[in-house]
Amino acid sequence: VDLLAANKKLAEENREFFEKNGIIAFNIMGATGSGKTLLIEKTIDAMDGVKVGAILGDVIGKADCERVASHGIKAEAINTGKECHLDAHFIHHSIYSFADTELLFIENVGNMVCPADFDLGEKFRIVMVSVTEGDDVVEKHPEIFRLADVIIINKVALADAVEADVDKMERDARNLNAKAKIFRTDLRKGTGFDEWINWLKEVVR
Amino acid sequence: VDLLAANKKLAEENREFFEKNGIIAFNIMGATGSGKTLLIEKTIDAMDGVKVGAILGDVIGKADCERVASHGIKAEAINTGKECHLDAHFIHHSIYSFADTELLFIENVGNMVCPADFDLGEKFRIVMVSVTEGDDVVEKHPEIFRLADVIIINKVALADAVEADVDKMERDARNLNAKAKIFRTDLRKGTGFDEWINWLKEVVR
Ligand SMILES: Nc1nc2c(ncn2[C@@H]2O[C@H](COP(=O)(O)OP(=O)(O)OP(=O)(O)O)[C@@H](O)[C@H]2O)c(=O)[nH]1
Ligand SMILES: Nc1nc2c(ncn2[C@@H]2O[C@H](COP(=O)(O)OP(=O)(O)OP(=O)(O)O)[C@@H](O)[C@H]2O)c(=O)[nH]1
Ligand SMILES: [Mg+2]
Ligand SMILES: [Mg+2]
Ligand SMILES: [Zn+2]
Ligand SMILES: [Zn+2]
Repeated sequence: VDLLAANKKLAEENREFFEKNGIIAFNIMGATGSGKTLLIEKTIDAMDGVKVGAILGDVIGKADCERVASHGIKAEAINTGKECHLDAHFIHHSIYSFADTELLFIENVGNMVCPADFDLGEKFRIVMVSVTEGDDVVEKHPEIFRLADVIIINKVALADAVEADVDKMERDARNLNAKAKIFRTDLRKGTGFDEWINWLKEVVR
Repeated sequence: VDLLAANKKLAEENREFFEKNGIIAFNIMGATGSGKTLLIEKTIDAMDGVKVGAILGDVIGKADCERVASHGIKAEAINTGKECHLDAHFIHHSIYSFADTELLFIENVGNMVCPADFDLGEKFRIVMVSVTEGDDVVEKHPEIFRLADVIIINKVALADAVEADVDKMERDARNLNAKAKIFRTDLRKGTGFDEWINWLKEVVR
């Protein structure tokens, strides 16, 4: 059985469900610890009045789900076990309980390789990396950046500490993807966060 | 065909080759950007007089290989393409040119999930994480830590900047693995590096 073809079919079913119910789904990918959960937490607080839900993918445990649920929204954990990425089948089982959600954030497993191959049915693909992973992280993973709608370069306040050239990271991202929206953020300092929220509010309208 | 059984058979062939030729092979795993290449670079410089070689696994490109080769040792790049981990088959093709090496560092693809399943034939498994990935990175990936011989918690000088509790990370590692040697390092500041080199020199003797 062609794994990716089967996944595509389920992803389309998920996408139909999202469109029918007016849900905008985001697939948030990126390396381990790039800041995906913190982004969701801060975004929930800033999008007051909008019905937000979240599905948090991890190998094991519910840590990310509990962090997000503590912000007062519906959140569900998916444990992928041996799999290093979410796929449409995992998501298919979870979406029906989010029928009245407007924005659904799906946090993928931390991994810069396989999540790029599996469409979940999302409307927007977000790739988040942090400067602390080194300024070559973009050029080393062209696939996942090529397919992104939004690219977030996070923890920029730490660039000097690891000698990372943020301009190079953004250049590499732009070379791989002419259309994506690119944000530079530091979620602890608040840098670039307003620009992200403004883009999100545009999308919801 | 059972993928892992086929891998195990090739890993044993690799291991026989290493043992016959007096090569101590290390499989260095860890998340994207945790500091694996920098560790190899600094270790080469500190192990003057010992014949060191390196195999650098990445999805694409030769960036890590060129960094390591510039330290004057034999280094080979392996590009894994769609695969998010090295396996014994990739390694099998590279090892014959390292016959006169004493220490062979194999840097795995940045990923905290799949590399744990694939024995390469190494003698020591090293797992390297950095505090900037968040202090929950150990508890979230039990499999890879359970099988480690050495665990390195890197970039410790940045712990406050990301509010990471390094004691917790070390506690989590010790709970998962009673035997592994655990190092806390900051490769830029030099913290803990001598302890790592001392351990390595013990191993070589
Ligand atoms: N200084 C700084 N720390 C950050 C920033 N974003 C996230 N962090 C810290 O980085 C660590 C990881 O953040 P998370 O939000 O858990 O990252 P994640 O991508 O969800 O991690 P996984 O789900 O484990 O892949 C935590 O210690 C955060 O506090 C940032 O912009 N600046
Ligand atoms: N401040 C600080 N920076 C570090 C430390 N170790 C590595 N770095 C920086 O972290 C970034 C990544 O280091 P690399 O050695 O390329 O990491 P890697 O694990 O080989 O990365 P991949 O091969 O891409 O998975 C680079 O900018 C390094 O300079 C450390 O202990 N402290
Ligand atoms: Mg997370
Ligand atoms: Mg590297
Ligand atoms: Zn994978
Ligand atoms: Zn994998």
